Amino acid sequence: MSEVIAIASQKGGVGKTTTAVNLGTSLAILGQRVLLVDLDPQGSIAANFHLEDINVEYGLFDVIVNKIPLALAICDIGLDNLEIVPTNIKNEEEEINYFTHALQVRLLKGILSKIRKEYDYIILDCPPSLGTVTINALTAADALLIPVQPEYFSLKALGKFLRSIKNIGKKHNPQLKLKGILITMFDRRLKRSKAIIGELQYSFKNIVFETIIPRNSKLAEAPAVGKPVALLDMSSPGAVAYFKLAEEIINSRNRR
Amino acid sequence: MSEVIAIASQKGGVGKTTTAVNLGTSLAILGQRVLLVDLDPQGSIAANFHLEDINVEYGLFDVIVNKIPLALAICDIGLDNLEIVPTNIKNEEEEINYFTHALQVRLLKGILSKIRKEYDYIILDCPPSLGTVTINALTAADALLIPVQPEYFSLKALGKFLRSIKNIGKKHNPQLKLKGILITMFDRRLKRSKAIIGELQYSFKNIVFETIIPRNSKLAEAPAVGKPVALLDMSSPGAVAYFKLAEEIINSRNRR
Ligand SMILES: Nc1ncnc2c1ncn2[C@@H]1O[C@H](COP(=O)(O)OP(=O)(O)OP(=O)(O)O)[C@@H](O)[C@H]1O
Ligand SMILES: Nc1ncnc2c1ncn2[C@@H]1O[C@H](COP(=O)(O)OP(=O)(O)OP(=O)(O)O)[C@@H](O)[C@H]1O
Ligand SMILES: [Mg+2]
Ligand SMILES: [Mg+2]
Repeated sequence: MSEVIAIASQKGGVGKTTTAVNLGTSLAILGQRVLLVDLDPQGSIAANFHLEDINVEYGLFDVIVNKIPLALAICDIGLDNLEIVPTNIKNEEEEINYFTHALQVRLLKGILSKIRKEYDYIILDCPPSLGTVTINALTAADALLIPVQPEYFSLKALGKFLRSIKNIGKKHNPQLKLKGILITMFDRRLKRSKAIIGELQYSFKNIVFETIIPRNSKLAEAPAVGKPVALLDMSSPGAVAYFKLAEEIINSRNRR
Repeated sequence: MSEVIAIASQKGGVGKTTTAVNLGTSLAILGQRVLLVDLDPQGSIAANFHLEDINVEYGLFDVIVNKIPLALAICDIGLDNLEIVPTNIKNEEEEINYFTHALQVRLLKGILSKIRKEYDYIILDCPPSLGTVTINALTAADALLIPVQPEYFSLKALGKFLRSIKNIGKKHNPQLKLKGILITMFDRRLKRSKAIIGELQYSFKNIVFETIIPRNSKLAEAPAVGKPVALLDMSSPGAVAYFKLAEEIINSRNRR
């Protein structure tokens, strides 16, 4: 039986896509069958694997708006145990159309239910907003992972986001669990980062992942060569951290 | 006569809010009368100035959804020549309501027309999306400033974003000009950043601002103490860069 994990945050640029790609790859390398679904109109998952518009025929947009079967939108990217569904939104008119269809909040849950048993993990990369698309993801998900940068705006946004998640959960998906808060882009040299991490671990004690993702150049360089970081440099601090996170997530599931 | 500048990018975390606050403050210190309008449901502008929910009665949400006059939503934050309009969105239901009202794309243009002559610059901080709220901003604006981080995802998103802007301009606001592309968070030590900046300056020759904003701790620390960077440390590389940008913008206006 698969677990659907939504990676969401209203704050932009906190490492949602980087986490979706590298956590997904690490779980796949550890033998889990993984499907990465890109819900963000930016289409960063496709960009990460250099899937240009020419080789993408269908994406989540076509499944949601044009009722294409999900199976046709699943792309093989040549990695064992890892498949992706790109967004495939080409312009702003399609984007508005996509958000409007997503007003039916249980749409994605229904779409994913048909293929759930083929995967161990289905990971949803969300856009930086709390609109209809993210609510669709939270309704379809079993668990939620929230990346947080150790910066003021990101910390500030967290409290409000958690309150909203509680409301959305009560209304649309009472079983939704918080998998955890993941600290990303941690730079050990910055005093402010250590202070914010201290605050996070104090205020959100039991829900912050043990694994902290360091700021690491290899993580930002990997998408430029179309790879997850584990395939660029397996021993880099970024790759090691995402492996540890994958193990932490597999172990927490076994404990349940 | 005032100039309305929208600060927009679909990519999250590229420095839209940091630019709105610090460019706005620099223009105000240089004697320009500035209004900062926060269109982003995250409400980062209010967070930047520590305007907690208790001291905000009305915001752009109330103007757009509840038809409150804009004048009631303008907050004085104790800085000469600088006033702000916070977003004031408290939960996800209000957020969906806000985005739905924004389907009328000329709404903001009408709202701002009543107060334009009281300011030299009106700066719009946009959410990280290309949805109805950003289209409202692009319809109301005279000019657009696009912050870009020297990173792969941000560079990749730029081409598509510029194409969409052209389409939106043709349809809703043919006079919309591109003020420029602003390179933000530049870390001189990173080889990949220099390469991306070279690519930006080559592909977008005449539209990249001369001023480049460096990655600078003071810029990230200032919001934590409720201030723009110029009031935390006027001589910091971050404050100096935003002053230069303000001068570049004032001069380009005079040249026109
Ligand atoms: N740990 C890290 N170390 C260094 N760079 C990182 C790290 N994590 C992410 N990045 C870089 O920071 C930027 C933001 O990350 P990413 O795009 O994954 O965030 P996001 O939350 O998905 O953004 P958006 O809100 O636009 O969807 C990217 O350029 C990415 O390459
Ligand atoms: N030049 C800089 N140097 C160091 N830190 C910066 C710089 N510019 C912005 N930051 C920090 O980077 C993070 C992202 O910046 P900011 O929130 O302004 O981006 P944004 O585009 O408004 O994000 P969003 O897409 O969520 O609205 C913030 O924590 C901010 O403090
Ligand atoms: Mg992303
Ligand atoms: Mg912002």
